[in-house]
Amino acid sequence: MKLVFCVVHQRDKNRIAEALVRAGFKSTVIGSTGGFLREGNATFLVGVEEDQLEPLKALIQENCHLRDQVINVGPPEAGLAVGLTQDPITVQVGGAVAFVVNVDEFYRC
Amino acid sequence: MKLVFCVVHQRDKNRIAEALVRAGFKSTVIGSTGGFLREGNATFLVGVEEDQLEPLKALIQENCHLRDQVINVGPPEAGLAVGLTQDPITVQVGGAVAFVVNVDEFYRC
Amino acid sequence: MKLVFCVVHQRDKNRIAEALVRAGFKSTVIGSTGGFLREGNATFLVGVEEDQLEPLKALIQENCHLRDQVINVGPPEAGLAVGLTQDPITVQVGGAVAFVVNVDEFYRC
Ligand SMILES: Nc1ncnc2c1ncn2[C@@H]1O[C@@H]2COP(=O)(O)O[C@H]3[C@@H](O)[C@H](n4cnc5c(N)ncnc54)O[C@@H]3COP(=O)(O)O[C@H]2[C@H]1O
Ligand SMILES: Nc1ncnc2c1ncn2[C@@H]1O[C@@H]2COP(=O)(O)O[C@H]3[C@@H](O)[C@H](n4cnc5c(N)ncnc54)O[C@@H]3COP(=O)(O)O[C@H]2[C@H]1O
Ligand SMILES: Nc1ncnc2c1ncn2[C@@H]1O[C@@H]2COP(=O)(O)O[C@H]3[C@@H](O)[C@H](n4cnc5c(N)ncnc54)O[C@@H]3COP(=O)(O)O[C@H]2[C@H]1O
Repeated sequence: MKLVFCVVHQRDKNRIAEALVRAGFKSTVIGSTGGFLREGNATFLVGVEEDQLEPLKALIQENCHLRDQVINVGPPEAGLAVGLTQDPITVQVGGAVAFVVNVDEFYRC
Repeated sequence: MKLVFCVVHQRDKNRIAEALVRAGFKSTVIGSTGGFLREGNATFLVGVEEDQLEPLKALIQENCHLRDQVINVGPPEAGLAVGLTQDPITVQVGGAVAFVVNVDEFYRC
Repeated sequence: MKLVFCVVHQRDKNRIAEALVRAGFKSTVIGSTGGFLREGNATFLVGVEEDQLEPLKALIQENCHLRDQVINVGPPEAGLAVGLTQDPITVQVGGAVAFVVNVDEFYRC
């Protein structure tokens, strides 16, 4: 069994949740926030058997859409690091990042 | 050191939190949502030494009660997958699922 | 790649988030609650390459300040375990706890 932590963009959250159910994956969804943009996103916990890792990866890739987002790096009190320049910067958002972790033991009650 | 991610039913959350404190387990609780029923539940993070895994498992099993819940699988806009039939289905809820993950290093500041 | 789960005190959350961005660490922040005090805290997920573990640990240690907090262990309905004595107790809060977990596979979409 592996546990996949997958951080997805807010706009992709519902599409991914529905795609997981249709494909028979069980999951738990946690509201989270990006460390850099401080925008809400979603962290999925998906416990899967090892032979399901590739189908899961394909599902996530099909349901996440990268987009460019111009961000005005505001003054420090906006919560972004002082070290950034004051010019607007373009970042790519909407992708997903996934961390696959080994599970020593899985049990249910 | 192992880190246990344990997803429990909303109704069992407080009972489990209190049982953990009484038994001397330290834990962190995260609000979460089930991928299928989209109902609120709770994800506990419990960092334990290896010899505490069995007592923890026993504690979780004692404090989770399986119940049958009839769910009307509503129309797609209710957020459930279109692929499911329109007849009400009975699912067992209230159990807990736990993923035990190995910790390479634990530190406190 | 390693995934670090780091639980920090509410008061240290923003300082740590900003320090992570300045130092070029990517992170995801999850609102959480302490199992014992039931107070809000924050759980950071930080995916880092192995050679970044020590700099990350130093950053966390620099930005967490331990403080003593006297807590009145109120009646059971306050949510704390019945087993604790009725005298106020002093606990140290504000430190951080971190669990470093190995990542089998990391991918982005
Ligand atoms: N110091 C910096 N300078 C310039 N640009 C920066 C930056 N840090 C992040 N970005 C950009 O901003 C996007 C949003 O980052 P955020 O931290 O809000 O939201 C992140 C964060 O919540 C999570 N994430 C990404 N890598 C992570 C990691 N190694 N550990 C934990 N969470 C991570 O996934 C979300 C999307 O990340 P993604 O890389 O696709 O997209 C990132 C990246 O393109
Ligand atoms: N492998 C895994 N990875 C990550 N999280 C996991 C997981 N297995 C279970 N969980 C978490 O535990 C909750 C209870 O799961 P359980 O299997 O006991 O109880 C489930 C199961 O009896 C049923 N169920 C789930 N998916 C189903 C499906 N595709 N078809 C029919 N019934 C389903 O509905 C109940 C509630 O599911 P829900 O998703 O709302 O809530 C789930 C989910 O949050
Ligand atoms: N092994 C573990 N697994 C998962 N999460 C963990 C953990 N160890 C610590 N944490 C998380 O870190 C927070 C701070 O823990 P710390 O040990 O510094 O500071 C603790 C400790 O000094 C004290 N404490 C905790 N449990 C206690 C108990 N049974 N008896 C007396 N003092 C306790 O109260 C402070 C706040 O605890 P609280 O639970 O509210 O909040 C905890 C919890 O959210």
